[in-house]
Amino acid sequence: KIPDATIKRLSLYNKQLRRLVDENIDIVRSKELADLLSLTSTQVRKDLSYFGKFGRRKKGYDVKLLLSSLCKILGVASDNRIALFGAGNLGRALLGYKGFSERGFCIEAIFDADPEKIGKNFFGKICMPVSDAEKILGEKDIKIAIIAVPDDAVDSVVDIVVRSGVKSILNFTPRRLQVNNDVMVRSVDFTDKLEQLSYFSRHPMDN
Amino acid sequence: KIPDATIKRLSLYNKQLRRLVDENIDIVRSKELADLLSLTSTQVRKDLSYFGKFGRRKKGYDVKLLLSSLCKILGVASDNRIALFGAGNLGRALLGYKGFSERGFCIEAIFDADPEKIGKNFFGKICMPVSDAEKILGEKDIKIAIIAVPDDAVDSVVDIVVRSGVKSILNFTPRRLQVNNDVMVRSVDFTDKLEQLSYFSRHPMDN
Ligand SMILES: NC(=O)c1ccc[n+]([C@@H]2O[C@H](COP(=O)([O-])OP(=O)(O)OC[C@H]3O[C@@H](n4cnc5c(N)ncnc54)[C@H](O)[C@@H]3O)[C@@H](O)[C@H]2O)c1
Ligand SMILES: NC(=O)c1ccc[n+]([C@@H]2O[C@H](COP(=O)([O-])OP(=O)(O)OC[C@H]3O[C@@H](n4cnc5c(N)ncnc54)[C@H](O)[C@@H]3O)[C@@H](O)[C@H]2O)c1
Repeated sequence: KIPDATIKRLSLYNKQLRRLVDENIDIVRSKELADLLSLTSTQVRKDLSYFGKFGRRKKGYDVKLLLSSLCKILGVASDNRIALFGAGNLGRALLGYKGFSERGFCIEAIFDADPEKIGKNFFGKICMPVSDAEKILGEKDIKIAIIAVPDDAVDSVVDIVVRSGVKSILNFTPRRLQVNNDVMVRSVDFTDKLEQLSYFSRHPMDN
Repeated sequence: KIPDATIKRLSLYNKQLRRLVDENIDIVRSKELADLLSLTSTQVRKDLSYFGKFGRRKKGYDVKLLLSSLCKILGVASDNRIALFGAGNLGRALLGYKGFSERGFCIEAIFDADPEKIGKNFFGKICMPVSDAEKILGEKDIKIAIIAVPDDAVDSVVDIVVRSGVKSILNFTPRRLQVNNDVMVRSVDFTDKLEQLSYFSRHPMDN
């Protein structure tokens, strides 16, 4: 079993390798990659060893080759089809964000419960009633659901998502979702980052 | 120097202790707290040891006492005054989020460059022109700036924030901010979480 922390670091390697490609750097040693990310080179080599043999020890890693291998491992080499629940402020900010499509994530379907929003066009996609969701999620082969609805609507939306067979959920609401073990939930909470900033603003020496 | 990973875990302990208070639990052992967060009890004890002596070895920690100590350490015991740059979709979702004020973060000032938004009332706060920001940040003793503006406006906003003496920035834009060492930046990127979900949707056994 691969540690969760290793999977999280794969995203870091992915982002850093993309920057190196932008800077026309063809080869990177594990020590250089580690320094760029404030990690140890042992950690980098150990993480990558879970997934196979990359680069030759004395020569370093081929940046483009490693990037494309990591994209395949993360499953972002091909498009990931996403459904968004909630076309409110947060939902619309996610729809308008170009960073998603650049990394292989496409919001294919939008659902809301508000009659004012249903039928409207948001960034080229028509908002559908949440009552149609179960049928549509199957038809469009949706892999990931993003939940950006108010607290009181979360449980009913999670039921729809799980019943339709979607196994991955990105949750923006502050509620802890109760789901079976075979459903993977990642929650977003900006408040943790604010707490870290608050700590450092009072203890500048620890920065 | 306290490791960055320890500060990140303080937010996790904070959130978990809050839940225990809601569940009327008065005492928690390091092993119980560790299990709730998929950590080792050694890790929990080591993290807390940086900040002093909490709880007696055989008895466990007093939940309310530990929570209030952590709040003081994180600096969230008293209000943190925040300025928000960008009253667009994301900015308005942050303004409407009750989770911030519950944890001691108050958005005191909002700035935008769009004449349609300046002077408007968003959740009880009047949006001000970004040209007034440098004067206002000092007057209102702002500690943290949240940046939710488009890519092309980031550099000018960061200049204003740094010139006015604010040392902590929460960055939502995909750009890496170039700042001096004494300014702390935390960036938010939902795409990392999407990549982890994408990985697990292809390797369910690793969940
Ligand atoms: N994690 C964080 O730090 C953070 C920050 C901001 C917002 N949030 C959370 O994100 C969520 C959305 O925030 P927002 O500002 O966009 O709220 P919003 O009220 O602007 O949008 C919510 C949308 O959900 C829709 N909706 C309601 N019930 C629904 C249902 N059953 N099915 C589908 N859609 C439904 C509403 O019609 C509305 O369009 C909230 O839960 C909020 O707490 C979290
Ligand atoms: N990290 C992520 O995963 C993620 C997700 C969504 C959005 N974003 C980012 O967040 C940012 C905001 O997104 P959005 O959807 O709210 O965009 P938006 O266009 O709706 O809002 C941007 C706001 O910034 C204002 N603005 C422009 N120049 C300004 C300046 N110089 N000073 C102050 N305000 C200024 C605009 O008038 C507008 O109101 C973007 O950079 C976007 O890339 C990131």
